[in-house]
Amino acid sequence: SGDPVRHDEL
Amino acid sequence: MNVFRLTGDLSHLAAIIILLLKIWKSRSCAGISGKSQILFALVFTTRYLDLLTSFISLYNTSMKIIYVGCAYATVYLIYAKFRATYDGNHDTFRVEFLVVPVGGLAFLVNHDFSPLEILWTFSIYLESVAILPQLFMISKTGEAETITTHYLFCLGVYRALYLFNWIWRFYFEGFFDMIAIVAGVVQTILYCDFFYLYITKVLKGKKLSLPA
Repeated sequence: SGDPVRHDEL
Repeated sequence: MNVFRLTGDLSHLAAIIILLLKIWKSRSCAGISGKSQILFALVFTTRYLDLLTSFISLYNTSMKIIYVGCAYATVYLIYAKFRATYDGNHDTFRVEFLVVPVGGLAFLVNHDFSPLEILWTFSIYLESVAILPQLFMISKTGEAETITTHYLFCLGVYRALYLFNWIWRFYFEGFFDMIAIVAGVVQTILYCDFFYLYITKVLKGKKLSLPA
């Protein structure tokens, strides 16, 4: 799980 | 970060704070579904496990911690501190009918079959339906306090603004996440009926009450 864009969203 | 994303986050934050303050100031959680609040605590817990694995920004980390902290504080107020005011007789939605299918779907439809990814997917699916016990409770009692409707409005607007955020991201960043988008559309649709009542009744100064 390394998608930075997705981890950026709340 | 675009304007839809930021206002969406702030609307979400406003919803969470409105609910906490409502319960705290009135010393009562009457009319609030504890089940929905437990589901939201579960949503944030399973989604923000990435707090332990990746750092994005100070904004990102603080908001995640605030959301999780407030979710557990709300559950604590409902089930411990102000338990005597909790309206359990009307909070009868069977949450296993949400959690079990959503868990199964997260195993079947995800981006990557890894524990963190499945938990993230579970949280996205669960969030989309987590408000159902609350809406069910309102339909059962036939009314909602005005402050509760403000909470629901902010909570619904948040995901609707995220939809615009995803449209923005698709056009300007070429990014889209089908799981989040489909779940976000479902989530927003669930609020449409409520939005209609909010605009036609609450904003005109009337209490939200449903016809018997």
